[in-house]
Amino acid sequence: TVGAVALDSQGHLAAATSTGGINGKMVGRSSDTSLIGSGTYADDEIGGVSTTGHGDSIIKVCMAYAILKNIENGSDPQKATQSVLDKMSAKLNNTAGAITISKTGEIGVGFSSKRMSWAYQKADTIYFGIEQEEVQSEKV
Amino acid sequence: MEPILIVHGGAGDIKDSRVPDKIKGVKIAAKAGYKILKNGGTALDAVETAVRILEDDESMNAGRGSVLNLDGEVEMDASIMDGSTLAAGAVTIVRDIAHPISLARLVMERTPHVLLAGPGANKFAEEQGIPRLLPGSLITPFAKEALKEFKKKGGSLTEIGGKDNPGDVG
Repeated sequence: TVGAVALDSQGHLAAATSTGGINGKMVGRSSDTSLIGSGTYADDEIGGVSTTGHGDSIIKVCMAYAILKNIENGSDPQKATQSVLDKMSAKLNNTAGAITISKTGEIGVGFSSKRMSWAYQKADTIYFGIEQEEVQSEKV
Repeated sequence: MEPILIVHGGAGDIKDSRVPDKIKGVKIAAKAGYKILKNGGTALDAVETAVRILEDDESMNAGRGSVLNLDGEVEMDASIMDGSTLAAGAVTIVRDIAHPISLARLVMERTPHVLLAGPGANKFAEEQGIPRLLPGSLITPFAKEALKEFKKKGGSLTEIGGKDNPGDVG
């Protein structure tokens, strides 16, 4: 799965996600990626989210929307993202990841899987990682 | 407001050998999306562009490089949402098009619906002038091998991609 979330100079948010699904899936299986609120969500008044991971579990917790509800209720994007991932993994014993931007441009990156590749650029620096707790940066 | 764009290239038990390509891919997509924003482009254009780049990157599980279903075929899903209006568009079980994310955007902008599925989504793509690729065009050798391994060893559908099962996750 791949995804992107953006906040533009007008203060508008958008989110997008695309996937081939899960290897060896049944013919005709749909994923969380196609479901607004699970794989993708954006609301200028709160933030934007794109998710990845075990889609059938992500659907059960409406992950993208759940993360934004956490932000709406006062959590910062990082905590909002990680707490939904942790709850999902604890309850359903599967893993996932998500990227989040709040309406003020704060970033959240979280995953309960072993790895998730991610990157964002801020001014002339690109930040990226793939391992848990890893944040690398380099000048563009 | 200072614009910002973040991308991901999928979560899971990603093989060590796939790590460099995954990192390279997300960096390229993030830079391209950010450039659009810095030039005054919209968040919608930026996320669509970033995802299109990732769909073209065969180290990613989307577009070319997608994992295979049990019949050895690519069936793809995509969605996009505009935070300013809550407009949204999505496609599911779509086949043989290069950029499902752009089709999802067309669903959002040119239909009264949110989600089109399967043959209906492909029919809409055709009506919108999106070229249909030859069957099998999106299938990579890696995806074929991953399905072969999956069928041979079985295993979890949740953490695919490790040394015992070189697939990828949804």
